[in-house]
Amino acid sequence: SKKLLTKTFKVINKNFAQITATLFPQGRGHLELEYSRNPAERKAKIFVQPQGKQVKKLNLFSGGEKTLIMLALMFAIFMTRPSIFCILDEADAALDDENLSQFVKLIEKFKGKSQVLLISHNRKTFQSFEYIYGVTMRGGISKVFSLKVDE
Amino acid sequence: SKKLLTKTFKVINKNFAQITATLFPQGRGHLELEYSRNPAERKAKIFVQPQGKQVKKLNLFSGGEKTLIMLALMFAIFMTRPSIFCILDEADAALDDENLSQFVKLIEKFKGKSQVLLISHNRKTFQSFEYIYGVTMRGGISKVFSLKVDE
Amino acid sequence: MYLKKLHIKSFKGFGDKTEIQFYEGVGAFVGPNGCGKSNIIDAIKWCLGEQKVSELRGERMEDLIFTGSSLSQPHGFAEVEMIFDNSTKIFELPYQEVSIKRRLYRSGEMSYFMNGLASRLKDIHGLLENTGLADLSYSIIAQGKIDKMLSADDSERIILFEEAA
Amino acid sequence: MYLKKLHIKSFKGFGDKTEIQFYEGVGAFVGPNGCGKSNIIDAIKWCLGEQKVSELRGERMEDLIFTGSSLSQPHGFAEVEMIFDNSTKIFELPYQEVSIKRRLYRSGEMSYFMNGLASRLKDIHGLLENTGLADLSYSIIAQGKIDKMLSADDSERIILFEEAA
Ligand SMILES: Nc1ncnc2c1ncn2[C@@H]1O[C@H](COP(=O)(O)OP(=O)(O)OP(=O)(O)O)[C@@H](O)[C@H]1O
Ligand SMILES: Nc1ncnc2c1ncn2[C@@H]1O[C@H](COP(=O)(O)OP(=O)(O)OP(=O)(O)O)[C@@H](O)[C@H]1O
Ligand SMILES: [Mg+2]
Ligand SMILES: [Mg+2]
Repeated sequence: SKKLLTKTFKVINKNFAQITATLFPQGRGHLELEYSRNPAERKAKIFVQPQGKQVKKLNLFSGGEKTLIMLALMFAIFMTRPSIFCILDEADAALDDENLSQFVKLIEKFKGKSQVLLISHNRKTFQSFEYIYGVTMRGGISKVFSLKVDE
Repeated sequence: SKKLLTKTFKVINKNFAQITATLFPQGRGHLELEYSRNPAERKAKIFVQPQGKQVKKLNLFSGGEKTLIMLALMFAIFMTRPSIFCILDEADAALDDENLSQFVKLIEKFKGKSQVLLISHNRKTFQSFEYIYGVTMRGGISKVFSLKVDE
Repeated sequence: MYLKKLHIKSFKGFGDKTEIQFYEGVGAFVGPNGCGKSNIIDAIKWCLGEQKVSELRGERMEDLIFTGSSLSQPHGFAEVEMIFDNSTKIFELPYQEVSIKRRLYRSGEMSYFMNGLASRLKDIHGLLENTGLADLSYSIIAQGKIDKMLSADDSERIILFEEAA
Repeated sequence: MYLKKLHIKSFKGFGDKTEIQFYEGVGAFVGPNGCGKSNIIDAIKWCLGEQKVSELRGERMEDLIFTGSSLSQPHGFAEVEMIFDNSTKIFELPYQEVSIKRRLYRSGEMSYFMNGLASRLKDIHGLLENTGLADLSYSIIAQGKIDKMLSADDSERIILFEEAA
């Protein structure tokens, strides 16, 4: 129903603005909902403005900036309605060192809300968390070892 | 003409087999050309078999494996017909530490054949080469500094 | 409520039976290129009812069954089971644990199980309704897909918010 | 034969005139997310005649012109010039250096220059014929595009080999 959607959207937007303010220092982001009776015509637009920049179109942002926008959107929805788990498969691949730390901080903030499973080649990422699983392939067959790390 | 294409293809295939043998230890790779009078029906197929694996379809390979296959194809063509320069924009993003070293070795082998311009967030990659350019953004305006490094 | 165990049998590169024990908090998977990390995520998506084989990086459903290796012949069927902790009764069932299982034979025959009992895909969807896992588009960021997710049309994006409402 | 200099004026984030000096061998660009590294590659592709604005991550050609920032107003035109070393006479011209330049006004007016003389896109293509830069599909791996390049159809892929023949 319209009321429920606009109410939920408002909360997600507040969360999105909060997370983008951390991921883009002195920048800001917000979401806009264009409601219509016809579900196929409803739209949700994303606006982000990093500090000092005037760029408006999403596809003019860089690979790393798009990763941050996507993470902000995902976690904004998560804060409103957490799901049993969330999975991030090398979501940190395009990030520079500075943003890699932001990525780890964001996950640490959320790990109380729901279980997080992540895959990464960045030592800085996987060494920050308590349960590590090693995966290997021998003779064309995958094996998984649990390397439970002490806190 | 058919003769020229099949001759060039044979050389590229030989190069591809050689490079894939280095990138996939004990693995092998080859290319197949299906020629037809009608240019729209000509096909070039890629076959790679890492050690111990039976997988045939390209899209069942992993993100990192696809990067290696792509690099092998690009450099195989390059060996046959170098162009003035080649550009790699974060082509190493999906690679693990071991393959990152292979990536650097492959580029070092080619730098004599043509100029290479690359972008990377991996210290292991950019520290291996002699000319480094720092790019920054201040107040929404990009700046480039040359940090020419001694051999 | 969290994923407690994952059992994988002959799904993609898992030629040997694999059991993974999970915990609340963050679990990080590491390993060389091509060892099978993303295949674990594909196994989870498939078990939760994914119908599009392209979302699992295959061309036909058969591509999901272990095709053999230097050490072993191709297998006849693939099976993945997820066991959830249900102590907070997120699933409207009176059990401490809830299990979902999916099996696929080379013949194309597919079967679903809930707590060991044969069931339909519809039942699985019903079970997942209010858990955030009915529509995975916002719980999973697949490898290399961030660009694509962000360039989706403004009208496609609205589904995420509707799902959350 | 190599790219010796690149001059960028008001192309994407380059609000200030930028001159980059290149050398033979390998040049590595480093910098934080969003600082302008991939925009340098877009500038090179555009200068060599790229006609599809989607290949330059824009929606309209106008997106390529500096849209202003907190320090400056939007600019009226964008210009990129590439200066090649021609000592091995890779370009069939009697000069030691060969320059290609492209300029775009907000009005949509576009102009090309070869060694400072106004010319057409056709002339630029003619010049690039045997340098491997006429068709960039095999000289440039753009950010995040490896998956897409590899999943191209077998019949699309043949173009790479024909270009090399
Ligand atoms: N049906 C199948 N039978 C056997 N093996 C398969 C099958 N499908 C996929 N594989 C194996 O899975 C591998 C790819 O695994 P996956 O994509 O999970 O790697 P990854 O660990 O995510 O690597 P990366 O770090 O490069 O992303 C292939 O190389 C292949 O060996
Ligand atoms: N027309 C324009 N006018 C002004 N700035 C622009 C314009 N188009 C793009 N930009 C700027 O370019 C930035 C993106 O630059 P680019 O994609 O080159 O980053 P990058 O260095 O490659 O980053 P990453 O490491 O994340 O890939 C945008 O954030 C924006 O500030
Ligand atoms: Mg993977
Ligand atoms: Mg970039």
